[in-house]
Amino acid sequence: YDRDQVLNIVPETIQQVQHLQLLCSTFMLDLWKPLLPEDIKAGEDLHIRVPAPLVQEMKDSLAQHMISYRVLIPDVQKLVDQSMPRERSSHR
Amino acid sequence: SGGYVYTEYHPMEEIYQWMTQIQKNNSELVTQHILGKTFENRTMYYLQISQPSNKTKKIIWMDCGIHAREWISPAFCQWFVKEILQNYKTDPKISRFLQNLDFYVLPVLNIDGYIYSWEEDRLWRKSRSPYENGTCYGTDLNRNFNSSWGSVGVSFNCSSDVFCGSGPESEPETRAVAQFIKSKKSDILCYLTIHSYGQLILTPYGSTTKPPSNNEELMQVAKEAAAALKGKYGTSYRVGSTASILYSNSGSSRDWAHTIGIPLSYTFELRDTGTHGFVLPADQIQPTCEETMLAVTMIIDYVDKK
Repeated sequence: YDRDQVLNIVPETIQQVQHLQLLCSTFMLDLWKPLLPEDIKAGEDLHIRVPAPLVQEMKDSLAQHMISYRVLIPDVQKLVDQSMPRERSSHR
Repeated sequence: SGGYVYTEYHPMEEIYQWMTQIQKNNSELVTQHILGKTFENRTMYYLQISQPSNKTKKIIWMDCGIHAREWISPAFCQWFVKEILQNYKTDPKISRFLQNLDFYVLPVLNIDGYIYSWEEDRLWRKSRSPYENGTCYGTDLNRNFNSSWGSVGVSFNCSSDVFCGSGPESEPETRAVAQFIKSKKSDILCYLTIHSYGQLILTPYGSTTKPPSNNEELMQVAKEAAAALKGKYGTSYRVGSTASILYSNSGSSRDWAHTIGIPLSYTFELRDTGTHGFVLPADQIQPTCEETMLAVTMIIDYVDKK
């Protein structure tokens, strides 16, 4: 999960919802909230984990479609390490 | 508590040892029982916290760790047991609970998945049973219960995180929980299942927006718990049916428990609203468990008085 990011997106229109659903299935992204692309709704939070190699492409695509986003977790692996007991994460 | 560190996450091996130790150190109150076996043939144990008495007592059931990656959930079940055992002699409320109620706690429901999340993939969610000749693994055990199984908010694709299995109760973990709860259903007043994130207290149902017959009671109790949380910790929990405030899903243990006649059935989505999501850092265990303990205690208090 090195440099994977979790983005928070709130789509505002049906078109944005549809584009996000397309991105989810094209990139096989890991939806955290909601869990299924069909549950993405306008005006509701979307949390999505984007693998590091796709982050820039994803952000470009969001910008292209005027979809604003916020980075919730800038590096998932760093958080994963923090959730491990100290001796285990130093062992890693 | 025998030196166990409750403010760190623990691998399954240590949780097994913790259960044994808890039983040994608190033999007057705690017994450890076998619930069943996982797909990978690991033993599922639950702890029964029960004060000896001639009185018939009702049961509060709590399970944790149905979703592997939600590590805070097993941490809370352990915290809950610790709190009860540490305080039952001195805290009048807990002492009163134990005069009327028994607690049955399953610290990790999805043991195979939990181990997989420690050893292979921190964000693994499902169980570990293979499908389609081993090309994909795992069922979402919280979509596998026999409650409108397969109807909404699930996937029949075994690669999906919400794959509901090949049929209702197709998974040994689900069957173990369901058979046990069915056998005790007339004594279980409250079913609690603990999940990881969202700050929600969810009521039945997820598979329909039609409210259950005791919806008013379900909502009132949960709202009181949420208000207590807000008052003491400032944490804003939302309360409502899963279908109305989260998303629709079928086959959940909470819905199933209510449909078989357990009147109070809740899912807790704990502390975080997305800052850390499924990867809550260990330094958040204590504050999360403290506030959750208050909310759970409020619900138990209602059950006890009722």
